[in-house]
Amino acid sequence: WGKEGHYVTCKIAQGYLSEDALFAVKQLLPDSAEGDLAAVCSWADEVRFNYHYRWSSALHYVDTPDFKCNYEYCRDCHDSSKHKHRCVTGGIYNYTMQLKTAEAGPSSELNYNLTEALLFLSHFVGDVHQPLHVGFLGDLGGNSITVRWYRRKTNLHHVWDTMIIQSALKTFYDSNLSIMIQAIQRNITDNWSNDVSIWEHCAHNSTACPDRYASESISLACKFAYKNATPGSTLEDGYFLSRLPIVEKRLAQGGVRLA
Amino acid sequence: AILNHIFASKTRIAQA
Repeated sequence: WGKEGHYVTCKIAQGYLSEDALFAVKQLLPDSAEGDLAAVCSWADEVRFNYHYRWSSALHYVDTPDFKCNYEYCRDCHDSSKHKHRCVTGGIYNYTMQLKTAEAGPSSELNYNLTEALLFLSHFVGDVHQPLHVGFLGDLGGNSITVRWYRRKTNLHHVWDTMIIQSALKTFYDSNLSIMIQAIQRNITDNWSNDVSIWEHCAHNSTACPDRYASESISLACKFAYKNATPGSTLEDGYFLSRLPIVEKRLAQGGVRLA
Repeated sequence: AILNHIFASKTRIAQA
């Protein structure tokens, strides 16, 4: 997501944190966050092109083989030649493990940077819910699909990261992110309340299940993001109004699952 | 759910 998407995801998550989790998060946040997790949920994007963090760039997405509308961890994430789990689901597993290890007790031999672990985890849980962050390798998750968003020339990935949300803010939420967040929170309690417990739980009571999040995203990418968005097409109300509910639900799911 | 799960474990150990 862009700045707005990460802010919304983390703001929603903050509303669902337990007392223990809120206390731990506030202890881990950098001073610059002033106690607000949402204020630093884009940090991973800011450092992505910084020399010292260049290794983190591949952790924001999954490269799905072209036209495969499913996700397979070993096929899409595990780089067996380098024994690396170089994708967003691997990143979520890794930083969940780092925070759990630290919580389980001060293990001297491991000196993880838990503040970075929290910020990367919060960012990646958001990203894996953006369908085109699990998009096709061939079109770079929609980055190389040039389209028009109303009159503006852009690419399909940017439409999903940013343009749909910005158009929604202008059209429905008085350009006020808090109003959009409140609307999504109302949706969670009024319309999706039965789904929340399903969203929250993972098989075998595991802490996170990013493979499920990624499978949902590639399916949505094929059904909604890529559909009716061929290179050179102009996307307007027809596309915007039918895709906005998908975006808002993915932001809600990302927030509830992060919490 | 992820952060609540991670940071709840400490309380559980304390209670155990």
